[in-house]
Amino acid sequence: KSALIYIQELKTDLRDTQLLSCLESLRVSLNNNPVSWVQTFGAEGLALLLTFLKKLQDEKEEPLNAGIGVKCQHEIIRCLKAFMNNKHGLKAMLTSAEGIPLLVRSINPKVPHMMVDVVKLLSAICILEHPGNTHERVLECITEQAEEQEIERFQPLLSGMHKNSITLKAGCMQLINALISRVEELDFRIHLRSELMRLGLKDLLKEVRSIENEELKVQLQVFEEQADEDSEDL
Amino acid sequence: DDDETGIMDGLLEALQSGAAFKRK
Repeated sequence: KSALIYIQELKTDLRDTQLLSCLESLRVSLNNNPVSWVQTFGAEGLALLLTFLKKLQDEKEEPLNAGIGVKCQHEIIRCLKAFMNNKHGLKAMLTSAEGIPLLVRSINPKVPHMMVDVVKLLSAICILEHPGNTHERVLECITEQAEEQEIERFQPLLSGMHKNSITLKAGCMQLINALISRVEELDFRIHLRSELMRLGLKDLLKEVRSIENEELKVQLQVFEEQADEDSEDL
Repeated sequence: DDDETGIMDGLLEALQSGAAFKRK
């Protein structure tokens, strides 16, 4: 199917299994077609994906369809990753006003397997060499989202760390590292760390240190090394 | 190169291995 056919399909009122199957097939196409295909899908296709993501986030699922809305959301996240895997898609995503806020809104500890993909995508956005200081945008969105929910801004990440999924623990630590390491001011890096520690990361770190997992160990080491370096500098 | 692909894959790999956090 051409990119334009997908755009036409996404403009119709797709629901549940129809939407899921369209998204699954779109993800395969975004991953396997040349960059020119992704370019044709472009900002219009991206806007349609983001509109569906927002709609699904706002929907209260009916018990009969339990899970399908979440599956569709997760498939959109996978499509976004594939879309952003080249300069054109990445630029379109960063230019879109809704892209980063909607990704941040998808940080949901109740759906660990989706949250892993979201936090990893956000951490990649944080470390981009981009004039707009993407890590600041991500942190701003995290802050705004928490204000809306009237919770501490890092609470969802800490909740993710509490889940059984080791991949999610590693993903959360990765986003924490990505957010902190890109901050230029020493004072602000220290501030962010102490905010996290106060919220419960201090106790959590003691627990997760004993987990035998390479991916997690790398992130814990980065966190501790950078904290030590900053303490010395201070 | 504007047709370069795998940008996200590269960033994710660098994050996972810790290479993305090496201080310059």
